[in-house]
Amino acid sequence: LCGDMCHVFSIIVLLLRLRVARNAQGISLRTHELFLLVFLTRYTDLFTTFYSLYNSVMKVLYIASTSSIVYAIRLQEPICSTYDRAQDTFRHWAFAVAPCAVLALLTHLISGGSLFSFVDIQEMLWTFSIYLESIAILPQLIVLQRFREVENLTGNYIFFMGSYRALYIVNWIFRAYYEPGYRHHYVVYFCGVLQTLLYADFFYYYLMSKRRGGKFSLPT
Amino acid sequence: EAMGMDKDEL
Repeated sequence: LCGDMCHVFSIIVLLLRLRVARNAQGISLRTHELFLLVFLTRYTDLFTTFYSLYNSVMKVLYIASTSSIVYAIRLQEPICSTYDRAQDTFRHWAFAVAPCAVLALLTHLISGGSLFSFVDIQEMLWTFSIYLESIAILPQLIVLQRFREVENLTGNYIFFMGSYRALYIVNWIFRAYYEPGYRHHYVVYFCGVLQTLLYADFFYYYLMSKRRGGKFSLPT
Repeated sequence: EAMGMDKDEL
């Protein structure tokens, strides 16, 4: 629950950041397009499996809020005209989506899956989304490096985004110990750790700047 | 194997 709330909180902080400042400076559209793709490919089970009201509501919330972020940065004046396309240069299709798709296909085939049923495709999309989520923050980290000086709200949103997966690691350890029959998803574990590690450097400078109480900037 | 109840996390 804490992990999920960190995730929700990061989304709220980002929406605030966009709507209050009415600009998208220092924000990577590509990261949010990747997240939208992650949620759309992971939550196809909204139509096939019901887990709980909480689970379904959160899924819809993630898809809706991420769509609204992408919409605001792409199309909504005056936010969209402040979006700096020239700084957001990570080639996300070639270096994120394509490799994750290949990896998901390989994982699926190696673990004995086929490609001929809806459930197989659904399973493969799910695996793809796990891989893609782990690196979806990369375009944002690149933009951050370019701007160097990070606005408070932008820093906060990335901090909560990172904390969310870090807390999931705690959740996996807890469930593995205390929940009989909890099924291990090693791809999820691996990607969750990778995802958290990608934030490590950022966490360090973020916490240092909070301690100093000064402006938050990244080193050269 | 079908998507079971094991994908209950977000």
